[in-house]
Amino acid sequence: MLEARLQTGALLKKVLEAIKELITDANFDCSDNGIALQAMDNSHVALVALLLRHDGFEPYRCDRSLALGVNLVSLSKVLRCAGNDDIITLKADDTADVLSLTFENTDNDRISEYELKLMDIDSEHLGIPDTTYEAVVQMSSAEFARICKDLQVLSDSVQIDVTKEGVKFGAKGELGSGAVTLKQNGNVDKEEEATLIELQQNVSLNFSLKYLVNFTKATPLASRVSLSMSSEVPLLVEYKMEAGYIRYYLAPKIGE
Amino acid sequence: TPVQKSLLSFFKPK
Repeated sequence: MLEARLQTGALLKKVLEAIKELITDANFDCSDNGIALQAMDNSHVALVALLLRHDGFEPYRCDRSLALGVNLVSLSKVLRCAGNDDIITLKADDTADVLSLTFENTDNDRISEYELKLMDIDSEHLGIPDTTYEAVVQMSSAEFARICKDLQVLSDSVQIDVTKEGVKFGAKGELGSGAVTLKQNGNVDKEEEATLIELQQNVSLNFSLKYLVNFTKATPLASRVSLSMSSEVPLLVEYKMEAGYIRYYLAPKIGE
Repeated sequence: TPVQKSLLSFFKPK
């Protein structure tokens, strides 16, 4: 059985907000390592890989690996019934036909209990090859969200060019073109806002902005984001949390 | 114009 108590329930609410528009149903794979999820969007263009490590919960107990098949829209609806400061406890027994959720307020005088019906989801996991990326950009997650949203005004695609000087996001469309360049600035006073680039080789890649904007729903989870790129391989967008991560992979657009 | 690739051409089912 699974028992996982999350002191900051708001974290789980934010995680659901970050994935529910990209994927509809997914298995939460519970093991002694923690709770993981891997799922592709319906059009097989993007993939979400989530890990909530066991040490982020207190207590965390999972005697036997369990796959909890969840409709993410339903789960996010139930999680909206939890207060932002509530402690959330997830429980499931080995038959895994329901997920029990308990929300306790901080004064411990209001306890709400919900049960969500689970489903059988036949999902196959994809093997993600170990990749040494040619370019890794670390930047403010809020800045990344702003750039994606701004450029979406112009086009449904963005070209990302990374050199050792900086990273340029450019878009061209019917109404015109636009570009935002962030210079590498590791010396700025505000570490949170610095743009840092590790580069083996310059890269220039095209991606769908619709998906990138969707990924930025994870912005409330982390102040920093990393973009890992190599020519003609999927982009990795990673938001690191205190005890885990949310990673998005996006297949590139490639010229014929 | 660039064409959207499928993720399945990069990542294979385990």
